[in-house]
Amino acid sequence: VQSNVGHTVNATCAARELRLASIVPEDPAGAREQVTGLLEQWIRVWNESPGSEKAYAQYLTLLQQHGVPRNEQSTERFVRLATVICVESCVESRTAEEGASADSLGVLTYSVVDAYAKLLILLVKYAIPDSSPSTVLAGTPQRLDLLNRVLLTLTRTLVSNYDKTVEMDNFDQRPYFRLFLNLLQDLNVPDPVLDSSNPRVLAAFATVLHALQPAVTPGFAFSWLELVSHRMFMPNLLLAKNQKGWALMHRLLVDLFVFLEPYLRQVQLSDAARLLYKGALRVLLVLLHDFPEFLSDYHFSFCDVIPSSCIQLRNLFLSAFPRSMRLPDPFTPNLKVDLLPEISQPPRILSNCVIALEACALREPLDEYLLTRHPISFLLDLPRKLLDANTNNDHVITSYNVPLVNSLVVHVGMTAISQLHTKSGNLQQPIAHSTPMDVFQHLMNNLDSEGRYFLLNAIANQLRYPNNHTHYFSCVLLYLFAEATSEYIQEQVTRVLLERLIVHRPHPWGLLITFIELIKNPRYSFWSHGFTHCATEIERVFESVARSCM
Amino acid sequence: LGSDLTTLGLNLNSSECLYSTFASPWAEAPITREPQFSLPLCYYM
Amino acid sequence: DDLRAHRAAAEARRLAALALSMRRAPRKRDAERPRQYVPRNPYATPAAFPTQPAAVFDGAAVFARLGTDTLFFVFYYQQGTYQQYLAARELKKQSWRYHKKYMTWFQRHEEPKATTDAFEQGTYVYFDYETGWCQRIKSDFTFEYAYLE
Repeated sequence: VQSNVGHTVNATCAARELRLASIVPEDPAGAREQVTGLLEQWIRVWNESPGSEKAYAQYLTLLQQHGVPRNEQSTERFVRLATVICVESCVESRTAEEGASADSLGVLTYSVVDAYAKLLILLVKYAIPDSSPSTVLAGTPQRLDLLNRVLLTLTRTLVSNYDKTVEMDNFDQRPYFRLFLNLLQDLNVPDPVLDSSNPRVLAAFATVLHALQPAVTPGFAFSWLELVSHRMFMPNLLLAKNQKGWALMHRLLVDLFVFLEPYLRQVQLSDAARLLYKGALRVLLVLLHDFPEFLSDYHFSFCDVIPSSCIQLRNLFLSAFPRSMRLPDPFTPNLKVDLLPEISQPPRILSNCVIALEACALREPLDEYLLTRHPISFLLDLPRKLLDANTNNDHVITSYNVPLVNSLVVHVGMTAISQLHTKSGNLQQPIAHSTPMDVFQHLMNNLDSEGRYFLLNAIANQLRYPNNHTHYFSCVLLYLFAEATSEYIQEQVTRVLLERLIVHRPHPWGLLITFIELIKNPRYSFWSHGFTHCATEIERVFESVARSCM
Repeated sequence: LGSDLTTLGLNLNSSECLYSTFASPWAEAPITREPQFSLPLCYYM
Repeated sequence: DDLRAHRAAAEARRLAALALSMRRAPRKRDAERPRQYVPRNPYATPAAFPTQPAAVFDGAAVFARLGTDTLFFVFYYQQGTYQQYLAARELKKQSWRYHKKYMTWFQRHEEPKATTDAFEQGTYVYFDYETGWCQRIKSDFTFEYAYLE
C-alpha cells in the first residue's frame, strides 16, 4: 500500500522479522575462543604477508577445516562471533580526542575491523569450494549466496547488539559503519570475480540497508544515510545497466522519508531529525543534479511519503526533468506553451499510480464512470470515499486518504488525456464538459476546504517539466479557477500555487507557467479579485511574485 | 519557506557530476577529488 | 491510555536513539582509508623531511616523468596508497607486466619464442626488488597467464 501507514507497517514488520531472526541457538562451549584464535591467525597473515595468495589460500583451507563456508551453521557462527569480537575490540580501542569535549566519542582504531573486512572479502571471492581462479566465474551464484549470508549475519549481529545497548546510550554505530563501508568499497570495484554480478552485489547491499532502515534501527540512521548515499553505492546503483538499481534506490529513499515523515509533518524537528533532514536534502540535491530522471520518474510515490507541509522538499522532486530536455524560460514574453513539442509527450512514471485506488476497490467503479458517466451515484458518493481517518500516534493527521486522492487525480487525468487523444489526436481539444472534468468539478464543489486542498495539491503535483500531464493539469487548474462557483475557491486555488512559489528554490517549470498564465491572462481577471488586495503584505507578496514572474 | 539550498556546500552549477566528490550527507563541502582506486590483493607485499 | 503511553514511550526511545546516532555520526576519519603507507616502525627523520607525499604525486602526469627505478620504489615502498596505484599504472604503460606469484614486474626483452593461450615463453627483463634492487635478464622464462595481474 503506497500510503505512509503502509510503509510504516512494512518497516515495523521488517523490524520484527529481523529481530526474530536475530535469535540464534546457543553456541557450543569454546566457540568464541576458537573464533578468537582464528581471527588472531588471520590478523597475523594479513599483517605479515599481505598480498600473498599462498598465505591466503592456506588460511582459507584452515577455515574450511572449521566448516567455513561449506557448512551454513558454522559459517553463520563464525561470522557472527567474529563480528562481535572485532566490534568489541574496535570500541575498546577508543582513545580520547585531544581537546575534545567531555562527551566526545573519542577516536576509534579500525585496523582490526579493516583486516576482518578483508577476510570477509576473501571468503566471498575465493572460498567457494572447487573454484580455482580459472573457474572463477563458475562459482558466482554460490558467491552471491555466500555474500548474502555474510551480510545477513552482519545485519542480525548489529541488530542484536543494538537492542542490547541502545537504551543505555551505549550503541556505537561506527565499527559497523566501517565494516559495511569496507565491504561496499571492495565489492563494488571492477573485479573479474564479482564484476559480472555487480548489480546483484549492489542488490545484496540494498537489501541489507533496507533491513536496517531508520525506522528499524534509528540509532544507526546517520551511518545508514551515509552508506546509502556513498559514492561507491548510490551512483553504482543508479548507473547499473538497464536501471536495474532504480527500484532499490527508490525503496531506500522511501524508507528515509517514511521515517522522517512524522517529524517533518509536526514541524517539530529535534536537532537530530533536523540534521538528518539536512543530510537528506544534500542527497536529494546530488540526485537532482546527477540523476534527475530518477527523481522525476518516481515523483508520484515520493509525493505520497512527503507531508504536504514540506513544500520546498516536494518542489525539489517536482523540479526534476530529463537532462536531455532544454526548458524554455517560463518568463519568455508570449511563450506559446501549447506549441512546445514536448507537451504532447507523456512523462515517464515508474511509480504504480493506481495502487491506492485498487487498495480501496475504487479503480473499477471509477473506470466505469469515466467510460459511461454512470452510475451518477458513484460521483455523488466520491467525496465520502476519499475520507479515511489516517491516524498516526493516535492523533488524526487528516481525515482524508491523501495517497488515494493523489492516485485518483492522476488516474482521472491519464484517462482524460487518452480520451482526448482518441477523439482528436491532440490535447488542443477543450477539456471542459468531459467526464474527467465532471469528476474534478464535482469534487471541487463538494469537498470541504481540507479535501479541496488535497485535491488541488494532487493536481499541482503534476505541474512539472513540459509533458502532456503538465499541460493537461495546468489547463485543469486554470479551468477550475475560471469556473469556480465562489471567490473563496478561487482564493484556495491561488493559495495552493502561491505557497509553492514563495518558498526557496527550486520551483517546477509547470508551476511557474501556470501561475504566470493565471495572473497575465485577462480571461481570469485575476487582479480584480478581492483576495489579491486583502492585506498589504499579501498585496506585496503577489506583486513580488508577479514581478519575478514578469 | 524552506532553506536556501545553495548554502549546503554543493556546487549545483557544476557541469561535472556531484556524486564522485560527495563526501557525506553531513559534509559542508565536497571532498577534494579523492581518487577512486583499488589495488589488487596481490599488490600487497 | 496504556496504548497512548506505550506509543509515547516508543516515540521517546526512537528520538533518543536518533540523537545517539547523531552524536556518534561517522566523521571523515571513520570513512577514510589509510591514505598513506603507515610504517610500523617509522624512522625518526628530521622535521624537514616530508611525512606525506606532496600533492603533486596525486596526479598521474608526474609518474610519466619518473624513472623506472623510482616507479618500482613507489610500488614496493608505498603500498596500499594511491601512489602505488599510479606507479603500477605507469609501469604497465611502459609494457611491464606484474607476475602475481613472484610479485615481480617483467618486461619482454624480445618477442616471445612460444605463445599459447595459457602462457608465453622467452627472454624477459625483470626487476629484482629483493636482493639486487636492479633489473636482470631471465632467458627461457615461462610467463603463465594465470599469474598475469
